[in-house]
Amino acid sequence: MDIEQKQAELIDHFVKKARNLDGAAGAPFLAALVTEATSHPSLFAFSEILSVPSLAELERTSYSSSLEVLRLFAYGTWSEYKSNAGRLPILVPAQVLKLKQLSVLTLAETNKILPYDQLMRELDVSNVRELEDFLINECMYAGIVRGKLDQLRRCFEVQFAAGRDLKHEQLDNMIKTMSNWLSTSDSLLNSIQDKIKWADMMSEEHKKHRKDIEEKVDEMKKSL
Amino acid sequence: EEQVLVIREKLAELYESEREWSKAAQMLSGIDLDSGIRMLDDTYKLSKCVQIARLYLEDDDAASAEAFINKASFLVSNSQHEVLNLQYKVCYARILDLKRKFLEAALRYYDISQIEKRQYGDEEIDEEALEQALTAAVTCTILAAAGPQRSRVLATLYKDERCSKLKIYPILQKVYLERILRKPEIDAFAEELKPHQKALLPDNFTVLGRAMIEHNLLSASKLYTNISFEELGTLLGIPPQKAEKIASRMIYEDRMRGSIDQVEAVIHFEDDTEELQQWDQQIFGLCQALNDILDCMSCKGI
Amino acid sequence: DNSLLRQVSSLMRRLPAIESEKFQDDFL
Repeated sequence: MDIEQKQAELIDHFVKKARNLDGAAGAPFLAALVTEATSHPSLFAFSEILSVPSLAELERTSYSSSLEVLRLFAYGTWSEYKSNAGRLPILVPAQVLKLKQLSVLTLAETNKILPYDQLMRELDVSNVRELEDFLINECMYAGIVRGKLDQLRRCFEVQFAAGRDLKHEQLDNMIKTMSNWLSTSDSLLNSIQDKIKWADMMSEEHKKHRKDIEEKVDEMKKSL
Repeated sequence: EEQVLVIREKLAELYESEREWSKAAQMLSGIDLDSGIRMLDDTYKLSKCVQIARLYLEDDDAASAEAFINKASFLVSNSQHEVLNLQYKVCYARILDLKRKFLEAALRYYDISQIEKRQYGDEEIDEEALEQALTAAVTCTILAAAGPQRSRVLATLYKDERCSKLKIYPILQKVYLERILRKPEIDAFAEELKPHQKALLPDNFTVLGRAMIEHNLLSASKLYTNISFEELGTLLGIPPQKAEKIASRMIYEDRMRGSIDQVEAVIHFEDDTEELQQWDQQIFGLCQALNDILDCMSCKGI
Repeated sequence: DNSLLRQVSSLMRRLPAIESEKFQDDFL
């Protein structure tokens, strides 16, 4: 929520700017806007900007690679950039940093425990110190991720990761996960309900049993 | 005695005018304030004690100043003289600062920074003086030994709106948020410090250096489940053995939770809360996040 | 609403809350 609040204004700003730049004359400025947005240190979401119609028009211009870059930052990772580096423009250092930060978020989507080896491969980092400095300064202190570094097990345990832009095909999985949560919560609540009923019942039986014994004791006393 | 007193006071004035602070203080300290022959009122005695302490403090002589402030402390509780009381408070804070009792000094400086009255007789307290006191409070807190007590004072200062306008605010923010401080930030902070705050200690660390190492160690304990001595040394910029020693002292003094495995050469950090409690807190955080989403949805009419 | 979707996506990653060995022992 914090990340979303912080970047909401930025998203608005870039979306408004993009809306005012259309047509062929606007293409170079849109390309510059894409570079600015993807370099901004506090912006990690790009689907709103991507959905501005003027951006889609870049496809048919000589600036179509900027649109590719924006898509990459919305959904892709640093590894994907490296595989397609020939088709894409060279990224400035701020963009490289941003894409690596986004790659960490993507990795955190599938696993809570991220091995150092995997992270070093994905982020092109050659040693543990460099990796940990990156995770501490650029991810944890940037507020996009929270977690603990484990040097013995050589892994990063993620406690929280900011959400990235979602592709349409990811929605089904999300719905499925939340349905599972719902059904698990329902069965847990039912289970608790049953346990409460059982506890009440046992308590009643215990009281009744105690009463029976006390009555028998009284009877015995009277007869004696 | 009356004549001796007058001579001593005059000589002290002369020494003061020549900036010979300690000599002026010594001259005044020869006045017999507990004389059985003459009755001196408590306000006069308090004013002399405070004046002597202030003179010693001009030469950073905390030990001598402390002797007179201690005498003054018996008199100040009954004193109605606002200027003297304030001067006493400032002296006391400075003495604690010089003696490196940083946390106590911080609390006293903070107290001074919060005075509401601006006019004390002929003396006017300007905003700059209060700002200086607040800055001194922040500085001393940052230099104090890292641990729970310091964290409480940091929280108080960080939440004080006035601190956000201080030049020292960025480092206060980082220290409060328990972030690792890097060399450029530490060097910038060092420029604002007084000599005694950068003095060399018997263990060959400076006052500032040790405070920064301990802070960074505590920051590391929030980021790591465990860390090797070697990596910790690299992180702190000191040899691994020293890193181990400082960590062990902090654990022993209960300022940091953890354990040391000398065989594996690893420090294991422990949280203040148990695993199950942490789990509980994570679930709580999740429920809060869920509520935030639901609120967001209803705001947007979904 | 992309912002909401991102928040939901982040929310979903929060479970399981903890996966450490120590937690598993305590939980058991």
